Amino acid sequence: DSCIQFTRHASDVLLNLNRLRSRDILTDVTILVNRQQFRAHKTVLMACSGLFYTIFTDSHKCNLNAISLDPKVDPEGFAILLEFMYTSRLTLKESLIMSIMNTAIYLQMDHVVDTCHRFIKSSDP
Amino acid sequence: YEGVNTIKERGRSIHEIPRQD
Repeated sequence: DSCIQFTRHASDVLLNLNRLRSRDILTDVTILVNRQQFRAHKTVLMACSGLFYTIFTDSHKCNLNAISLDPKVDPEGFAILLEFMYTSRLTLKESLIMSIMNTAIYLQMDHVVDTCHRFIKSSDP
Repeated sequence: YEGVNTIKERGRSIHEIPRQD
C-alpha cells in the first residue's frame, strides 16, 4: 500500500484561512481590544489559544459574536498574535516584546510565551 | 500507516483562494 503525503498541505490550508479572514468570509466573531476590532474565525482562535478554547467550548459563550478582551491587553500585541495564528510567523519587535508576551500569557499560548522568554534572554546583553 | 509506503509530494495540495475576486 502507498500513501501520498502532501508536505505543504497544512500551510496551504492556513494560507486559505488567512485569505478568508482578510476578505471577511465566514468570519464569525469580532474580538474587541480596547477600541480596536479584529474579525476572525472562532475555530482558528480556539485551535491556537487556550483562553479562546475555554470560551468557545462553553455552551453559554460559544454563540457570542463579539468578545471583549481585558482592557489591559495591547491591541498591537494582539494583532501580532492574531497574524501568527493565521500565518505561523511571529513578528518579535523589541519595542513590543513585553506586550506580545503578556498578551500570549493572557491568551494561554504557552509555546509563544516560551519563545518570547528565549528572545528576551538572547537579546539581554 | 506502519508498513505503508509513504511518498512525499512537495507541490501545492489545494487551490489557492485569491486575495480578492
